[in-house]
Amino acid sequence: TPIQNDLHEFYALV
Amino acid sequence: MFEARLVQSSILKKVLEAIKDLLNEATFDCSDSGIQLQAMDNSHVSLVSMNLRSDGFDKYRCDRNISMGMNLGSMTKILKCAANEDVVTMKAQDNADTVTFVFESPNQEKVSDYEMKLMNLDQEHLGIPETEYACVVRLPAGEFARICRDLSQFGESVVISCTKEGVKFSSAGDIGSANIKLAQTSNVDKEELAVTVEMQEPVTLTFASRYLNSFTKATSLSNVVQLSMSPDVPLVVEYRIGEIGHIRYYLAPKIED
Repeated sequence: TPIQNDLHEFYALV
Repeated sequence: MFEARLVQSSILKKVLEAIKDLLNEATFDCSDSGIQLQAMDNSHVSLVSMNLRSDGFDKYRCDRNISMGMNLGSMTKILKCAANEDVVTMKAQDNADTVTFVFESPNQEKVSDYEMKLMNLDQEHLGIPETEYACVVRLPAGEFARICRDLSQFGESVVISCTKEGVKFSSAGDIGSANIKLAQTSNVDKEELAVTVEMQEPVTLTFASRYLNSFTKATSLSNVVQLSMSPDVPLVVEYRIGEIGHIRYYLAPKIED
């Protein structure tokens, strides 16, 4: 089954 | 002093309906340009980004930038007190710890005000760059809601595949599998009924159906929904909010182990 990614893996905190 | 007046309180009700499935509380950042909200759901899988432009309000005044942390459950209770045809005004003093909602009936015979306590919320803000997406699909919002609902019966995941011919939504699980293909509309009489695909390269991505279903709570805001996808980046699901702004949902894809 595919693993759910977290948004932090795509966008940096500002 | 902050004051924002909207003749159609139903817009605010619909906005709240569109975000309260994903968020328990959120900070409304008010500035001269309008009201912005950015918040992730508790699991940090999806993000809501909303913008209401100041020029879309019937009256708008914001002397100093203010951030109002609101409990969305409480806000829902208050907005239930407004009739759909009421005029709504949100008001707050600078540095206030409360916000006031004023509802006026169209003939001005009934005026109600509700004061709500604000919250100090720790907010994580993500920097989302302007992105050219490999595929941009527009389809009727009601159709998208129907597809998400139908497919969520089959599995926890929905695979969205976009090619220049159209877009395919698939799901599989214990009871079997389902595929829904939408072809690009050849003859477009009404834009809100059309399916259009702008494609630079084909994209296939997998998403949790639970979140897609939550996004469709925004269906009453707009006839059309726009899906933007690129390989290995979050999906963007966008609904316009009349002439006043938009709500965008970002959803991290699932990736094969």
